[in-house]
Amino acid sequence: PVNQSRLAGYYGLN
Amino acid sequence: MFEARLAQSAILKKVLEAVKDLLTEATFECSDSGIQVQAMDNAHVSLVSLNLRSDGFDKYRCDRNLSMGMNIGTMTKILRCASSEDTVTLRAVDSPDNIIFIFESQNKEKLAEYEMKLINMDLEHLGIPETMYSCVVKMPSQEFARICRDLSQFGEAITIACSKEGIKFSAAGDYGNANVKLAQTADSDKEEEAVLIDMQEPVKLTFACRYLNSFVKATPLCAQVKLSMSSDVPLVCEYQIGEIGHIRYYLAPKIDD
Repeated sequence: PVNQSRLAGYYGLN
Repeated sequence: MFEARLAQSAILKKVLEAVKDLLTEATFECSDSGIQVQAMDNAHVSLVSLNLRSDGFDKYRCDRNLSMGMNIGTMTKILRCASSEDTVTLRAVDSPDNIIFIFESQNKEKLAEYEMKLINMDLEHLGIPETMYSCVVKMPSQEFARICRDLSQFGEAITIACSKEGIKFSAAGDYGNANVKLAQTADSDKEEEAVLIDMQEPVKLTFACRYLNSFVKATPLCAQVKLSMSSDVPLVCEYQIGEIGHIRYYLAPKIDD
């Protein structure tokens, strides 16, 4: 099974 | 005063069609250099980054930086009221509550104005660093759309594996599995039909079909799409928009449980 990652895990909020 | 005019509304119509599946609302940031949009989908899995340079417009004036929150559904409806050949002008005052879309027919005999209320939005800007990607693939956008559509029938996710030999898309599900391999074109006469792979290291990443199928709505904007990939970072899927700018989609990969 695969889970979906989110963008915030890669890029910080400006 | 903000005013931006395009000789043909077709580009803006295509841009809206390319974002409307992913975004319900977005902030259009207008400055002297052009119009920029950066917005995530509701699930914060994908991000749309749109850039339209001021020098790509037939007329562009922006006296003061503006952030205009727009409802994408409403904007799409308004753009659908324009003929592709109509001139489109976006106009707003310095602290606007509304934006006006003006469509003028080629023979100047029909002039239509649509006013849309702006919405207040919190800006959630992601800082995306300049990244060197392990694999950068350029391929015909229609081929990419076709592959995403075809493989979506087999599973909820598509695995993209890129090596020196080529790029392989695969999907697996309860009913079977499918894979499509594209080799780098040796030397294509037509730039638009070329498959070009710039690889530093092989990569293999898995993405949700749902989002890829939304990205390919940008296909009418450009004959080629650029896919940038590195292990364990989001995919960047980029379409040039004529001479005026680009639309980039970022998509977080699926991760093993």
